Parts: sequence; C-alpha cells; structure tokens
Amino acid sequence: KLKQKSLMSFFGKP
Amino acid sequence: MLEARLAEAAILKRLLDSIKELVTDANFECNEEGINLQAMDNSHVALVSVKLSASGFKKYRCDRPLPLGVNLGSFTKVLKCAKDDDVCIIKAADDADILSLTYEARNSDRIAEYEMKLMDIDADTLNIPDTDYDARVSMPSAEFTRIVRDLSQLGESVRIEVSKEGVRFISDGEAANGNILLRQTDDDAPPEGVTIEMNQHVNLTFSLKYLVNFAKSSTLSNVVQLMLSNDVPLLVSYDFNQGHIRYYLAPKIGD
Repeated sequence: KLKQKSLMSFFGKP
Repeated sequence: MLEARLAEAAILKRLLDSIKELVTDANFECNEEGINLQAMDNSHVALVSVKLSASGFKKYRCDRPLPLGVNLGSFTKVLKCAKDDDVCIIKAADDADILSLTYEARNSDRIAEYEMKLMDIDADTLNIPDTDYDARVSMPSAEFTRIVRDLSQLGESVRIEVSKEGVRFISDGEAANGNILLRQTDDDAPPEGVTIEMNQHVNLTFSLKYLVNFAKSSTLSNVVQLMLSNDVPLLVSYDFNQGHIRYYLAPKIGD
C-alpha cells in the first residue's frame, strides 16, 4: 500500500 | 511601485487558468528582475512556481520588492474581461491595497480599467534544493495531457517508469489497467519528438488528479519536461518566452 507523502518532508522552510 | 506592460493578456490568463484550481490565494512577488509566485496546494502535496522575467514585458518597472497578495479566483474573473491580444498593464503603488489593470485593445481605441483588492497573505515558502535528477523526459505537452487524462479514467495513481526501453506510464485501476510506452524519437526533436536522458532507472508513483491539473499549462508551451529521481518530488516544467511555470509533486511511497 502506498502512502501520499507531503512536500514538506522533502523541502524545508528557508 | 510596480508598472508592468505585457504585450498580450493571454499569457496571464493562461497562467491563472493553470494555477487557480491548485491554489486559492497567493503572493505575486515583484522585484526588479520580474514577478515570481510560489504556492502550495492546501494538502501540501503539490507546489507551483511561476516566473515572469522583467525582459518578457514590453515595459517593466519595480523600484523595490513588492508582494502582491491576490485571490486567484478574483484575479481570474478580472482577467476574463481582457481579450487575449489586449495589451495588459498592471500597476500597484507601494503599500497599496489595490492592483490596477488596464486593457488596451489592439485594433481600436478601447481602453478598459479594472481594480482588484489585494490582501495580506501569510504563506509558507519552501526552499527547493537544486537537484540532479536521474531522468529527464521532454515530450509534446499535448501528449502528456492526453496520457494523464486517459489514465485518470482508470485509476487514481500513475506509476512512471524510466528505463532503457523508454518512459512508461502505468495505471492499475480496480476495474481496468493500462500502460503507455513512449520511446525516444531518434528522428524528431522536441517540440514534436520525445527525448529521454537517464542516469538511473526510475520508478515512482503519483496522484493523477494533480498531474491532470498541471497539464492545463499545455496552453503555455508545446513542450513539457518531466524530471524524476527515485523517492523525490517530480518536477513538471513548462518554459515559455516570458518565463516558466514549474510544478513539484510529492510521490506516493510504500510504508
């Protein structure tokens, strides 16, 4: 089963 | 203050059509180099990034960085009042809460003026790292639109696989499945052909509803580039004369 990741887990806040 | 004169309103109209269903409100960040927008959708799965270069305008002036907070639904409505080939002038004073838009008809003396309320938007911006992608696929944007629309009939997700064979789009729905293979076209370069550069085999799964949304940008460019690396967000990029629109989409990953 695949889970949708959030972009926040790849891109950090500046 | 900002004063920007765009040769054709069509570019802005198409840009807004490309982002209005993904994002409700966004800041258009204006500075002397041009206008940029970065916004995430509500679920934080997709991000859109727009760049309009100052050189893409017939006239462009922006004295100091100016964020223009806009409701994209309202902006779309105001832009619908412009004809595609109208000259479009946008103006905002420093600290203003109004954006003024003027549409000058190409072949008549008609001048239409509109004003739109601006808003304060407290949006998160993300740092997007420079990435060396494992695979780059360039293809006609109409082909990409067709693939994601076709496969979205079958299921919610698409698996994109880049291998020596080419790029394969695979949908495995509950009642039906399908896959489309595009091979590199040796005799045809973009915009008509498909080019595939690959350092490493790539296999990723994405939600189709976002890709269908991104594909609306095919009105801005005949070519789309997909950049992929395993376990990182997909980059979907459309370049046009005045700038670009780029979308990032987080993958679906097994637990």
